[in-house]
Amino acid sequence: VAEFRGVERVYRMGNQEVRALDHIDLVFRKGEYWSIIGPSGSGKSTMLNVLGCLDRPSKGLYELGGEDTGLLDDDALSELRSRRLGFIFQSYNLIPQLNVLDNIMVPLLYQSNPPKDGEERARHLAGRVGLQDRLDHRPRELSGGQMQRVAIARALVNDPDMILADEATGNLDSQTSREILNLFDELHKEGKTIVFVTHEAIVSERAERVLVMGDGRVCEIRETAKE
Amino acid sequence: VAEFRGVERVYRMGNQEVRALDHIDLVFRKGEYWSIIGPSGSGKSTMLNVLGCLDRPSKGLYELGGEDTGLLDDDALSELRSRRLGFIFQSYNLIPQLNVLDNIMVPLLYQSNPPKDGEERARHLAGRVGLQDRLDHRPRELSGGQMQRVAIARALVNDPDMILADEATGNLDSQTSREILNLFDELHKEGKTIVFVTHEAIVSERAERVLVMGDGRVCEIRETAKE
Ligand SMILES: Nc1ncnc2c1ncn2[C@@H]1O[C@H](COP(=O)(O)OP(=O)(O)OP(=O)(O)O)[C@@H](O)[C@H]1O
Ligand SMILES: Nc1ncnc2c1ncn2[C@@H]1O[C@H](COP(=O)(O)OP(=O)(O)OP(=O)(O)O)[C@@H](O)[C@H]1O
Ligand SMILES: [Mg+2]
Ligand SMILES: [Mg+2]
Repeated sequence: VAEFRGVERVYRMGNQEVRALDHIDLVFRKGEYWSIIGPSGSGKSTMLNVLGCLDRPSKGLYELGGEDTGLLDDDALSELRSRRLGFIFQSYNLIPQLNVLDNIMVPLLYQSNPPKDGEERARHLAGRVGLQDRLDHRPRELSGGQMQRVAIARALVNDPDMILADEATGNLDSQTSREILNLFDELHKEGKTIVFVTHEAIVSERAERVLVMGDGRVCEIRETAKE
Repeated sequence: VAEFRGVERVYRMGNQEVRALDHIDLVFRKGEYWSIIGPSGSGKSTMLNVLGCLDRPSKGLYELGGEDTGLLDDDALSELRSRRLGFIFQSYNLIPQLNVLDNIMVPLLYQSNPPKDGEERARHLAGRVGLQDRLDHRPRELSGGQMQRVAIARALVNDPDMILADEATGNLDSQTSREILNLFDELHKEGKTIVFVTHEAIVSERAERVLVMGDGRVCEIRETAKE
């Protein structure tokens, strides 16, 4: 369970203030399937970053699994993240010096007890996202959509409980997008909590709940027709 | 006029070969309005890079404005590019140390005779893409879609004859996308040649001609219903 209470995220630029998140009260429960949609600059990535403990609120409370994240130091937050969360970044954040397979396996390095079948999992996931013939390529030897798919596979290699995806299909053709969304559907059926940001209304309807953002606030929450 | 004759772009990876472009015969004429669509990894960015003189064919001939680009050295190619082309990259390529306004003005630095009203043009374009309140932000202080819009404004500041856009609306909500495509429509009416890559079929229909790629080849060329 992830709970936002009165959360604000404010950036000070000189004498100006940017309210990236403005009075957010929200609960995400275990096993739910959310999409987040809204105009460019409305706070979707900021919302996802706070949800994923990559950023802290300037005001208000963010509780994850009953713990007040404001009371955890950066190391504890980082530990919480690597165990429980898989994050797909809007700008991928791949390591330029590593090939596809090693990039996918990076989260395994953070674990104190990495699973023995880590490489096998990575190869399997690379296959699931269609990159089996690109395992030895570096990021700069990949197309935009291929880089996006490395980021997706990497987020899943630790078998996280919660998957946070920021525009995970933004650079994918409709066929490949559909395959990625089918993969999210499967993971959801396995009991995982999924929250993905998208700018495409069609894609947002694949979730069970849609959160519409505007100017750093929650404008609307609705349930989709999906059973 | 940009003409591809028997163009190939092959990457050698160890003993394997990746055919990013495979036997391309194609003509883009002045003032035309094209979209390029196709699966992830099918060669769209490679096609655009060769078209924009950012990459050279491994085989075959690419002629731009009657000149065989194979006979031009890198400096001459770079000169040709900065005068005539505006390029919007799939990964934006903004300069981290510069703010939005300066990033938009970068192409003016490459000109031997920069127009006096360069800064005014940059401010106007920032307004056209909705970034008038972000002029002083650095790229890392922007949302994904805001960074994309800086890349769009920058490609237009030199008033180029030909605009090449690689997924220019990939991170934009539908409203902002529509505004960018309206801007492309206007530029086309002014006589500019526009070629944009998109993974969204709806967006591809905004052009007059659609080029469908697959596995490095031209699968189909069709005209849209748009008059
Ligand atoms: N430097 C490189 N070395 C080896 N292979 C490369 C290199 N750059 C690109 N490729 C390969 O060339 C193919 C075409 O790449 P390209 O970037 O043109 O695809 P694309 O159609 O733009 O894909 P996307 O929709 O995912 O952006 C891909 O399969 C990619 O892996
Ligand atoms: N470090 C920062 N300093 C100042 N302002 C920032 C910073 N980071 C983000 N912002 C601003 O906060 C707002 C929300 O950003 P956010 O990245 O959450 O938007 P978004 O909804 O994800 O947009 P997009 O759809 O374009 O990705 C934007 O207006 C942005 O300019
Ligand atoms: Mg974002
Ligand atoms: Mg591409």
